[in-house]
Amino acid sequence: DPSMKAGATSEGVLANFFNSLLSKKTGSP
Amino acid sequence: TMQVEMLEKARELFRLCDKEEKGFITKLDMQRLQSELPLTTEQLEAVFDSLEQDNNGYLTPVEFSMGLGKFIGIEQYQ
Repeated sequence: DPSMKAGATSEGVLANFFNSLLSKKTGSP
Repeated sequence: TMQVEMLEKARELFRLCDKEEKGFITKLDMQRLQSELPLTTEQLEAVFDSLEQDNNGYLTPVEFSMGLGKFIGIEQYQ
């Protein structure tokens, strides 16, 4: 079921997204 | 104060995505982040779709901060 697969991966992608943004923010002066 | 801090953070992160300060984020804005973030265009589209609540094509600061809140909730849960 592709929709189930998408649901399972979206949390990880979301975490990756927010973590990247957060590190970008802290990395800038 | 936790919530205030979270909203502040959400606003700052929102601004990183909304470069033109339109007040909302489009899918195109999201796709542009591909050059700055270690995510693929497809992943950024998936993020947009999962954050967007009403499917109008715009991601508002409210929707964005709700997504961040959910994410922080997940983080704390783990």
